[in-house]
Amino acid sequence: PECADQRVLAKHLYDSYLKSFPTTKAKARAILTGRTTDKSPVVIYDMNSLIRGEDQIKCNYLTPYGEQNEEVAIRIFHRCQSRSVESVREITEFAKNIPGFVNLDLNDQVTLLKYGVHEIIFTMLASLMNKDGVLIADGQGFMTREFLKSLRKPFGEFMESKFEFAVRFNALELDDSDLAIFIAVIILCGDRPGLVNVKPIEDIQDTLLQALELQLKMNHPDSSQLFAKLLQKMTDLRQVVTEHVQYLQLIRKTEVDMDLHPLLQEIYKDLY
Amino acid sequence: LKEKHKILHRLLQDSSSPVDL
Repeated sequence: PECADQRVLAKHLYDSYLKSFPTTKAKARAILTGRTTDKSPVVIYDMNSLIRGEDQIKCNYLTPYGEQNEEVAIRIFHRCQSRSVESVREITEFAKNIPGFVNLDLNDQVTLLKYGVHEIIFTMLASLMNKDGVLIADGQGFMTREFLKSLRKPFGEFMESKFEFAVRFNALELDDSDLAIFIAVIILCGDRPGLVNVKPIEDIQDTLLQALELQLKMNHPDSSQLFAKLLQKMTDLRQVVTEHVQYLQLIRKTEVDMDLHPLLQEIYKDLY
Repeated sequence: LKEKHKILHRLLQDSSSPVDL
């Protein structure tokens, strides 16, 4: 009966995940490997292909501030921000569907999201990446890693640590149903700074961890120690977030006119 | 804490309600 409960929980989280996140890993991998009847993504690999791509890709967040005349590196950085804000909205909706989450102290709900959202953003970004680049605009475009690396300092290094993490993480070959539970586990971490009431958070996470372990055993019977390997990735994710925050601090120092979205300002303030 | 995170707080309070399991 306990296993049955864990399977119901896994199914519930997977359904919530599909409702909350429009671009699934399954869709992204189909596009990246050419196993889809949809149009191939527009490949952006230099300034000319970027300009062509901007005409071809229809997406609200391509020009979020309506500033086509902004410098390319800053424009791309702004688009990353807009996508991050949208991701925070999606993750919040997903979190509210984790059984027990909305019954937690409201301050703790805020803390869990504040510390969890970027770890989840970089987990899900890995689904859109391969070693050569990243899908953008819901799979309409593919921006190469080399092009991102060629952007002027300090923007050129901004995505490298995310690619390095993605290559290692994608080697685990998780699918969307695994990721749904893993993301819930990340949100319900009882060791986030400033939590008021840790016990109920740890209780929910224990239940989620049991569901995740069973899910991985059933979905990946030949992959030994996958559960342990995946838990290890949570440490790596914290490192990626720490580096990301350091990059942002550098960018805010060197780019005096750089504005940060108010939602991201809230999240980054006193983060690490 | 929620006072310092007005937008996050609003996202948590607004929009769609949670699904019962």
